[in-house]
Amino acid sequence: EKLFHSRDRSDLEPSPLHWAKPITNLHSAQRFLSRYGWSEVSSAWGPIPKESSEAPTGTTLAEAMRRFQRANALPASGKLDVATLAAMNRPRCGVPDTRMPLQATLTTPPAPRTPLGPRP
Amino acid sequence: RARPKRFLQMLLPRLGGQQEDSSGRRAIQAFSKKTLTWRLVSEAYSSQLSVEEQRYIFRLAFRMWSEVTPLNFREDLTAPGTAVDIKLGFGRGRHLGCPRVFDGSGQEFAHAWHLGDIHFDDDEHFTPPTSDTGISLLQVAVHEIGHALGLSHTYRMGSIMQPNYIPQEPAFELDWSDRKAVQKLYGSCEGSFDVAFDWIRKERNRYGEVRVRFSTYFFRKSWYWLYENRNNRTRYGDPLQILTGWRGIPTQNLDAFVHIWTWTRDERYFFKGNQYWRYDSDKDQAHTEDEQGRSYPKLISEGFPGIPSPLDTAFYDRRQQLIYFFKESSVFAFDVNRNQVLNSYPLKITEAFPAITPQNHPFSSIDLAYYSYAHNSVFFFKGNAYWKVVSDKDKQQNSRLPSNGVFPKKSTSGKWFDICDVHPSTLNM
Repeated sequence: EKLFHSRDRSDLEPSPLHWAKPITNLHSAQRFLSRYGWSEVSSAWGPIPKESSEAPTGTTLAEAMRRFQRANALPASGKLDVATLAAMNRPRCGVPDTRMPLQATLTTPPAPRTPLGPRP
Repeated sequence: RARPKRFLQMLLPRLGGQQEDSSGRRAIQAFSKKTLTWRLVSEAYSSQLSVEEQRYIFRLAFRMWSEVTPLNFREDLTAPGTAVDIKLGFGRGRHLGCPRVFDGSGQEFAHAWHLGDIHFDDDEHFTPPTSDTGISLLQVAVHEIGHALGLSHTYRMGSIMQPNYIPQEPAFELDWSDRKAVQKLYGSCEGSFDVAFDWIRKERNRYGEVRVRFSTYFFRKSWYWLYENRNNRTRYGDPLQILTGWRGIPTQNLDAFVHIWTWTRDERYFFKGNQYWRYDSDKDQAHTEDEQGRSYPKLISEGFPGIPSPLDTAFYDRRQQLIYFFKESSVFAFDVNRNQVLNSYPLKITEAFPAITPQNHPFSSIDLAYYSYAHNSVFFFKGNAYWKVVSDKDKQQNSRLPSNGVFPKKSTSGKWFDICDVHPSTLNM
């Protein structure tokens, strides 16, 4: 069983085998940005891209990073720093995010260019 | 066979799906019917909560959206799976034939398909609303249902559609912006009402001084809402059943409410058909009999001689101490002190309450006449529209306005926001 001690199982800890792989490096960050629609590279709302060539690189990556950082009220350095990693590792919904405009805005973003996905 | 077929359908351009407008932008599609069905798939229960808890939480999550949209949601346990609009399920890793694989505990906790199904990662620690640990299943469900309805992520503070899970207070609700976002897709809640009134309560403060407060109520069919004027919305969790909140009066389809309030009288009456009931605000129930021992309900013809029944609506004018009773195209002014109809009545409604703009008038069969203390005005409602009656203040600002004139009509949903029906199966939640 999964180990717990409280009656309501509120202290239930999942097996390490079931932990999500944290985002710790540039490669996984690239995949994150692609997966959730932050890069210009197509991020189909479908199977997880397996090929690293599908992830953004170079200036595309930096721009995608900046967009993500602005949306999360982080310094838009375009570089993968500790705060950005922390933001990427926060619990989140699996639906891709909307595309943010180049300037940060507090208004509800427009409809995403990346489709949320047709009904399976 | 169904899973690969659905997977392939997902990869193909969806017929009637998102369409591009002339600028190449994709338009968000929405469900086209008002009542949507949902089901927690039996082969995809969570291992962490009882099935009843899971179903209750989803029922509540759907109801929260129903309270702010014209949509109703009904749990459907019997129809074929393909006929259910939104199916929900829990899974780990590869799950339920879904092309998006869950990643284990942490990071992704759920996803939803536009106009489609919702999946929860059962490696996450989902907890009921009462828990202060783990991830609130209710909050996640409300978020994912938002996606299923067509909403996207937003980083706006306070929105339920933020992509990251942010622990909320146990009493999280859909705020103004979330409501308007979904109403852009599905419209605002419309519909006529049977009765509306401001219920007066007298309270004493700590100095012993009597203070008067009022609560605004709207009634429709067998349920009612408390409307919070300062918040521009109904009370969270409404509507409620008349049966549970107002004891002793008819439980549906009321005709009118009148509060006779003078220095010497404080009497509240509900009307339906040819009868009326007096309500005891101290005991919070209808009177069973009057001071002379005569039982309620009583006949309108006896308590209010000269007034026909059934009525369309009524309101009490405190300044003139008259009750205006409305039936079809006529209005009757009833003097509560002399207990009789004024000699010059009945009149045509259009005569007693003339239109300021020609032909812009409810004319007859008014659904509701309501005096609002919040707006210090009388309003006539019919269908989805209301007409404001000229008040003393209006007259002071513009002396040319006819007394008791009726301003041009406006949309009710543009002044009293989000008074929405829910599916009857969720009324007792």
